[in-house]
Amino acid sequence: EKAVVSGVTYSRDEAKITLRKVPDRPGVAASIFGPLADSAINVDMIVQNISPDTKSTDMTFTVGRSDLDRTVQVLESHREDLGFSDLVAEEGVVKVSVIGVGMRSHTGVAQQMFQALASKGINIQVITTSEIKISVLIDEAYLELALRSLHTVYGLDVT
Amino acid sequence: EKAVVSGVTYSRDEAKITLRKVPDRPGVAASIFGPLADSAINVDMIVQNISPDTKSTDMTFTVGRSDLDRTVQVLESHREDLGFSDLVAEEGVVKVSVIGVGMRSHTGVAQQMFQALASKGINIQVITTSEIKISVLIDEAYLELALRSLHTVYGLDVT
Ligand SMILES: C[C@@H](O)[C@H](N)C(=O)O
Ligand SMILES: C[C@@H](O)[C@H](N)C(=O)O
Repeated sequence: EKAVVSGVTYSRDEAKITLRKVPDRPGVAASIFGPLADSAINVDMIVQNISPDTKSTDMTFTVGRSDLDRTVQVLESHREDLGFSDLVAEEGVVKVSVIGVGMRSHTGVAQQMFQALASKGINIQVITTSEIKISVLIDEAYLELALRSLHTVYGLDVT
Repeated sequence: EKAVVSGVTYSRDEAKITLRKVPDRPGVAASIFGPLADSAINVDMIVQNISPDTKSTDMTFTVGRSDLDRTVQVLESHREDLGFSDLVAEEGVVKVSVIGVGMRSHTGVAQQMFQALASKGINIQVITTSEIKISVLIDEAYLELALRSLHTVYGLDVT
């Protein structure tokens, strides 16, 4: 599995927005991203987990830091029809990704990534995956430590 | 933005596992995927959102349907040290993805995808993204309807 990881990347330009308890019914996700698309706000990560009670769930996404205030304004102005209970906006996070083109399975690569972060006491706030990539959001204060630890674990140390 | 989407793909071989309320502290994610890697269980999607209370959060991931029972056994046998409150295992879901190589932003493409699903009354259970892809989990009964709707919305209709 070690040979599978081809690189580690990161993005500092991430601000995290979480809409708590959006109704879990068809159309809600579209109603959140419609106004953002209309305002030409670029969204990067989108993460939603299954609803814990079949009624509502949390929706998290990231925007560029310079778009954070505008994003909050757009969402607050649509608060009535979106129906979220709270909006949590936070800078100070970075996205760190592990790229593995041959990853048939994420298990081993993910475990190594999570272990490398855990060994430095770095808490994982958000996780998303695609077939060739595992991305996490962590506190920006830990970026350099995370990158060094991941490079070591995957044998990618640069001279 | 329309020109950006190059395809729609899907995977039927997905079984969803959710560990409710895992402790939100460094090392927990590694302790979940360690035993799965040791059991050579292939994991596909991994989705975790931020903790609603800074104490615990839900962790969802998918495995091949033939691995579902074994996965549940492995996790139940580690229930003590993993500390989750519940384990929810479910077949009957499919992954549908929209691929866009030039996607600088997910906003417009995501909104169209979510709207195409909403227009057919299809509820989105889970969402994850990478730079070139947006994936959702939906009820398998809606697969054909979802694919047709997405092909139409992105002008990918096949003859
Ligand atoms: C929460 C949101 O994703 C909702 N389930 C929808 O389909 O739009
Ligand atoms: C929940 C889990 O991701 C935890 N925050 C960790 O870092 O392992």
